[in-house]
Amino acid sequence: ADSEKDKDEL
Amino acid sequence: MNIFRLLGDMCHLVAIIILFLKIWRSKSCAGISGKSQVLFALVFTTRYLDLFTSFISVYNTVMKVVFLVLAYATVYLIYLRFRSTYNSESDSFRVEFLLVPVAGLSFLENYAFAPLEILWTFSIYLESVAILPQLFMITKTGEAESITTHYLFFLGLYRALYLANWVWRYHTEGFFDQIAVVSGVVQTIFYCDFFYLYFTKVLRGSGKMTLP
Repeated sequence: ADSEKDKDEL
Repeated sequence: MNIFRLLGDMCHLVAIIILFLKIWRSKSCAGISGKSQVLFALVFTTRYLDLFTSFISVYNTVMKVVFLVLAYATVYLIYLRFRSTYNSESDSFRVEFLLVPVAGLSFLENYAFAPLEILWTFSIYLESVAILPQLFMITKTGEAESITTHYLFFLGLYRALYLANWVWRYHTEGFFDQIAVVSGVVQTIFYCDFFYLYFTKVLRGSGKMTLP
C-alpha cells in the first residue's frame, strides 16, 4: 500500500 | 477533484450546518446523540492534524477548518449551552465498544506505522461507526424529527458520493485507497436501513419519522 499517497481528500 | 467528491463535500457541509442550525435555532438538542457528535469531532481532530504540516489547497484548508469549528461548536451546544435539553438517558450507546476496536485495528491495519498515519487510519475507521450512537438513539426513542432525518440523509449521502469518487478516481487515475474504500462501504451500509425509512416515510410528507 502506498503510504505516501497525497491525502488530498477531506 | 471531481464532481462526486465536490458534491460529497457539499453534502457533508450541508449536513453539519443543518444540525448546527437546528440546535442553535430551536435552542434544543433533544433527540440528538451528543456521543456521535463527540466522535465526529474526534474524527476531524485526528484526521486534520496535517493542517499544520502540509498545505494541499485553499479549499482543503478552508473545509478542514470549517468542519473542525462546526464540529466543536455543535459539541459545545449539546454539552454546555443547551445541556438541559440533552437526552443523556436515551444517548446510552457504549462508545468504548467502538473506540477500543477502532484504535486496535488502526494499529494493526494501516499504510505506515507512523503517528500521523495511525491517527489518520483511526479517524477513517472511527468515522465509519461514529453515527451508530445516533442511529441507536433513534431506534431507542422510536422516532426522529424530520430535520434530524435530513441531517442523516446528507451525512449518509456524502460518503456514498465518496464511493462514486473512488470508482471515478480508480478508473481515471488508478487511485485506490483500500482503507478508505472499505471503511466507506461499511459506513454507507449502516445508513441503508435509514435511507429506506427516509424515502418511504419522511419524503412521503409524514414529517416525523416513526420507526415501526
